[in-house]
Amino acid sequence: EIEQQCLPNYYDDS
Amino acid sequence: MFEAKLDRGIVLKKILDAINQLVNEASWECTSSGMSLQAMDTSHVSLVAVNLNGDGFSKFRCDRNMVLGMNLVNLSKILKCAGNDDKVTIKAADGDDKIKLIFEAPNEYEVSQYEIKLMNLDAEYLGIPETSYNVTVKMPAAKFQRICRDLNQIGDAVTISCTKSGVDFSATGDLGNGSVSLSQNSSFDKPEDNVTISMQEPLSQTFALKYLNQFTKATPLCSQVTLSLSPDVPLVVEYKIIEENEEDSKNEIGHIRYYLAPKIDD
Repeated sequence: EIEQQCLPNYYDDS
Repeated sequence: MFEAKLDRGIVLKKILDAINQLVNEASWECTSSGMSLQAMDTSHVSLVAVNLNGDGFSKFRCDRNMVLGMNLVNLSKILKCAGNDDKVTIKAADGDDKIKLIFEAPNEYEVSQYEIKLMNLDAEYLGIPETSYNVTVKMPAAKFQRICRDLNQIGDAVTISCTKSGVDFSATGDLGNGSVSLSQNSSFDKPEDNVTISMQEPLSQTFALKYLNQFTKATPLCSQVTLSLSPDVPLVVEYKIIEENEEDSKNEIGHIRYYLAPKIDD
């Protein structure tokens, strides 16, 4: 299983 | 009161098939301009965003903004009860805890009605800014599906590399390695087979095929897919939502966009 970045690291969560 | 009618139920079926394995529960935001949905998978690595334009429906009424939280697997089960050519109407009354789905058969004397319970879901909304991407690849959706499926036989990840000569998809695994190279081409007779590459600078990024293979469930919606890439931002995979009506004319009524963060170390 490859390690992936998470999306909230890139986009603001509101 | 919310009411939206699509002339061909198959479009809604295809949309649900494209998202319900990635996300099980999500909220549709309904406004006077249309319906939209945004949801991340449970690991927060990928995100799906669906947009349906109000004017893409044969009837669309939204008196006030509504949020319809629902189990998408259950919605998909109910939609399987609709014929591909049925007209499908979604109705929700203000403050109600359920939505009504009405399927009208083309024979005009058979009408089915189903109700689904609504859910209060925690909002997990990501603000995605308008981004100018370094590389945009527009290619046949079926070709992208095939490449992702084939390379998953080799490894868990695909490296997408774009150069002036074209775009390479490659994978490496215990059994060896494989790659598929596409160069730009255009056909007047078969525009659905075109490969269009727009590139500012060469780029190479690696993504998990597990997610890309989920995204390709949207392939039946549209003949072409668009991949947008830039260094240090998630990949965007976009499918237009096309409704084909009885006269074989095609209307673009919205889109599905999938976002996938790159593999760590990229």
